[in-house]
Amino acid sequence: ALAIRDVSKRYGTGDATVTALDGVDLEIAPGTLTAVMGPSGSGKSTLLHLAAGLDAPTAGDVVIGGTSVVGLDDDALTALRREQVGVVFQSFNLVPSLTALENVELPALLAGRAPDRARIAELLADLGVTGLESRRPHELSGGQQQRFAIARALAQRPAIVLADEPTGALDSVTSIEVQEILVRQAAAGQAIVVVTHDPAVAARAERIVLLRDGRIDGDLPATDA
Amino acid sequence: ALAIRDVSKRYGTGDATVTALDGVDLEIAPGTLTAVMGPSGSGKSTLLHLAAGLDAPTAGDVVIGGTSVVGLDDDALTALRREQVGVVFQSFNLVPSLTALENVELPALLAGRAPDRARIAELLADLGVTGLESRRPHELSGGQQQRFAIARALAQRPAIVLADEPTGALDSVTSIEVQEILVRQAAAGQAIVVVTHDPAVAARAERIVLLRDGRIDGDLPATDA
Ligand SMILES: Nc1ncnc2c1ncn2[C@@H]1O[C@H](COP(=O)(O)OP(=O)(O)OP(=O)(O)O)[C@@H](O)[C@H]1O
Ligand SMILES: Nc1ncnc2c1ncn2[C@@H]1O[C@H](COP(=O)(O)OP(=O)(O)OP(=O)(O)O)[C@@H](O)[C@H]1O
Ligand SMILES: [Mg+2]
Ligand SMILES: [Mg+2]
Repeated sequence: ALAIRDVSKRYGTGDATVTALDGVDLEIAPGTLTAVMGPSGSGKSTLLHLAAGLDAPTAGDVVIGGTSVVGLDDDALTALRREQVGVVFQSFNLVPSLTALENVELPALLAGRAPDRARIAELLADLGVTGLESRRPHELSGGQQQRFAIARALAQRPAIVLADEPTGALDSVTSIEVQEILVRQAAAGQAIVVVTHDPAVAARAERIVLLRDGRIDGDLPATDA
Repeated sequence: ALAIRDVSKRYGTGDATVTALDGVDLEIAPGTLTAVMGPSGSGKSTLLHLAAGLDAPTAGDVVIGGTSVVGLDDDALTALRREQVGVVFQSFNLVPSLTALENVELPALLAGRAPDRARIAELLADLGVTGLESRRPHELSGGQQQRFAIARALAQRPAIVLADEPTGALDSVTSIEVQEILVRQAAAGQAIVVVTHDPAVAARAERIVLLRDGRIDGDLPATDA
């Protein structure tokens, strides 16, 4: 599903160069749930952005669904991303002028497809936000926005789901709902990568990748405990 | 320091009225650390916004440092807030066009005072973000932005600090640093209110207020455990 091959990412130039990622290798198979953990600033969000084809690596390659992103033009990269990848951003990134439901339907519309309304209604019910569909993002609480952002990433059943701290704004009961949904999606064959600081979320994954200063510091099978 | 008197907050009108808070009473004394917990959508952020004088209650009164906000004109309310209150927003709300350090200095500049540079340098060191001062918010990770937002709320040593999930984007080590800082500020006499989903943060507070569907559902002394 997803391969990160010797990827580095640097920002700035000269004295002010910041190395966010430094030679990261990672293979993510379909039907798996992988947690990525690490200190604040260690490169987790940068890794997700590159894996989603949202930013170009400074060195190395990202292979999404068998297609290398290096050398693709913008239109081809956007089409690949729309077909293959769903992203839950750390800062939600809902479109302020659209309703919550329109935000969830947007990926389908952008891919030129009809939204799967039954699936979306089921997801919103599982996430506990039924009834808030016609609100705009600023009329929702932080946790409610996060749950619509999760629904948006999952609605199209993309082959790869990249979620950046998807339970950060949620209470523990709601967080467990989200964990159940992610585990279910992985069992259905999707490749799910979850950046998290929450040990309860990491415990649901079958693998925990540790990032520190832009490098992989550990890659452990999560215990069955 | 802060009194919330029978406060309700309703959004919308007619059929579409949403009651975010429904008759909340709360007294916060100087030199205390109070945690506010509750499910997503229960009214925590709304409570903080009203307590900070950032929004008007639909009913009831908010008394900040002995001054009632009801009936104050905008200029007087802004002056009161600048003198008495520091806020850490759930979505950080850093000013994108300013550097991280300028964001921290902004409350002092808006209050017509010189920023306390030694205090700010000490806070940034405690928070582990020394060296990132000249970055703009979009050049920082989520957790780094959150730590600058915390420094901004604390820099002026305001009588009241209202923090909305200040450790939501932080790893557990960094979160403990923030907890230490908040405990220290309360011991120094400030009134600190922290909205949190993290039991480790709540455990540092001397009191835990539980919110459910816009009402206070419990008000417990945190155990000394
Ligand atoms: N502008 C608005 N219009 C309508 N409803 C609103 C508006 N702002 C907030 N709400 C509603 O008010 C309720 C309380 O929201 P609030 O943001 O205070 O919740 P919260 O406890 O902070 O939740 P979270 O833990 O998800 O951040 C929610 O149900 C939310 O949908
Ligand atoms: N545009 C940029 N310019 C310079 N440095 C940047 C830029 N974007 C990110 N960085 C730096 O790259 C490093 C990695 O950032 P990243 O957002 O991936 O961290 P993270 O692991 O997601 O952290 P957090 O847990 O705080 O969200 C950080 O040190 C950050 O300051
Ligand atoms: Mg991040
Ligand atoms: Mg909130």
